[in-house]
Amino acid sequence: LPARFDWRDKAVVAPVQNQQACGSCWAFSVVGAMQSVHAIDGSQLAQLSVQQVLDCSFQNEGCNGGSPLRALNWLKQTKVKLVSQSEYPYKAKTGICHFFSQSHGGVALKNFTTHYFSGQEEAMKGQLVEHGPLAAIVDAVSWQDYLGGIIQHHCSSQRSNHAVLVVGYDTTGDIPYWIVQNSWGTTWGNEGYVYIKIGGNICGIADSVAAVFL
Amino acid sequence: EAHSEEYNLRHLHFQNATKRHAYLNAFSTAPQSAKYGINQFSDLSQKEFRDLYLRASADRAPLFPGLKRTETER
Repeated sequence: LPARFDWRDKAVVAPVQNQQACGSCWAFSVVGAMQSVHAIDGSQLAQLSVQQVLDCSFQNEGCNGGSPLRALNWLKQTKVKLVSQSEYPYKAKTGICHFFSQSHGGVALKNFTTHYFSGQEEAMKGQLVEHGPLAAIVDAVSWQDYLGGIIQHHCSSQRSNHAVLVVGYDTTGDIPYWIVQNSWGTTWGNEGYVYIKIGGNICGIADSVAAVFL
Repeated sequence: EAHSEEYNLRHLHFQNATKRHAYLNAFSTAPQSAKYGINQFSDLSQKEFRDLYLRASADRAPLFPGLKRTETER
């Protein structure tokens, strides 16, 4: 594996989004993974509709919260095609699901894997390089005060409450770290990104990690 | 408005935030280490922040079948 790998260098990661005052991180992480893998597979990088997942993934609760796994199961079972963000824009509140005809263009999820990588973050790096950006859940309580740098302490695992997108890693410095895209806008953290030390399952980054297949 | 109830509440949240920052920043002085401080969430209480932004739930995922399982894991 390379010492440093970042899918942003390959122009397959969409810009940082802002979920605003809506608990929709779970939808942002899943859609972020799908639009990146769609671009890695050779399509033009296009932003897909988070609002469609928010409104239509009925096992989840829209702005009141949800689970990336339940959203992925819904996408896989229904074979719903995610339409572009411009067709079904984000409103930061839960709305009525809009349905589209089967002939309507969009991106469908074929399959996904999800694993617990604690103690195996080296293998998680391999998954990232092999399958593209990964949807992960974390404990982000201390992120309320985060300004930047590499998180190494006081961030528990096994108490996940937030969903993010792992887009890369960098092990060239003294502290190896994951490069993680958040959905709180570009004014938070490192222009919308957070760096988490690799090893020790900091913030629970390795608790439940999903790769998507289109 | 200054000294309105809302103002005093937000001011209290700010004060609590600065105490948290001192605690969080005390752990490591390594240059690359995370820094904590005033940002757009500093006037929210921890409960407000959690209720607004930390709404993801976790489903248990199977252990990645990479490494040989130790006896205990088996």
